[in-house]
Amino acid sequence: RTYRVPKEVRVEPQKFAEELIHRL
Amino acid sequence: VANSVLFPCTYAFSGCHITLPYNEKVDHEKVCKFRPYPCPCPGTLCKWLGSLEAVVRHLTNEHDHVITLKGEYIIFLATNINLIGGFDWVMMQFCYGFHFMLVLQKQENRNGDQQFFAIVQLIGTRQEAEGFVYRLELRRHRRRLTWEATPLSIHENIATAIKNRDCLNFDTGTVQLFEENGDLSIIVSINMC
Repeated sequence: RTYRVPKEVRVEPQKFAEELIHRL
Repeated sequence: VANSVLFPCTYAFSGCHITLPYNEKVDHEKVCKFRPYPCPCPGTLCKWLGSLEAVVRHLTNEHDHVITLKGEYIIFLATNINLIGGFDWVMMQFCYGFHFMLVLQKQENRNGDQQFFAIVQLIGTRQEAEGFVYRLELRRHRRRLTWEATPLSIHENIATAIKNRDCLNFDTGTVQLFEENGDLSIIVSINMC
């Protein structure tokens, strides 16, 4: 059986808009 | 009288040639592919509006932190997952001739409780989105957490789906089980159905 090795990408965090932070 | 007359779609100016009775016009315009689309990039408060074809170009040109990776099976490695506050990790995946936006969003409430939401949105119409299924998977030390669903279309709002928990949803405790040196790997696979 052949296993596919997926490509990996590092994704950096982007700061959330301030007014959206407390919407939970 | 209005129902016996055919009206042009409001988005005729951008290429829609459909004419239809007044009572069907509103429903059509909600899903019309010629409708101008807002920028789908979460958290940026970008005010851009444009055609479906221009969305990917806009994301590539104006939001250069959004990386695109080709392939239907990839690993989205969200770095610095333990940062305090609200953050988005956003990238695009290109496969089957379509671009999919992958979003991991971390929200923190006033008590400091953190929730994570991961979702996939097709840069395409609802009809096109229904031809795909996406799977998001966390794996580590013989544990596995999987979410599978139809991608959102560009007509649908990521914020609404997150509010309804219609996405992969987990908390800090789950992150601690799956993270490695502060990075969280999300295995993303997209298939046609």
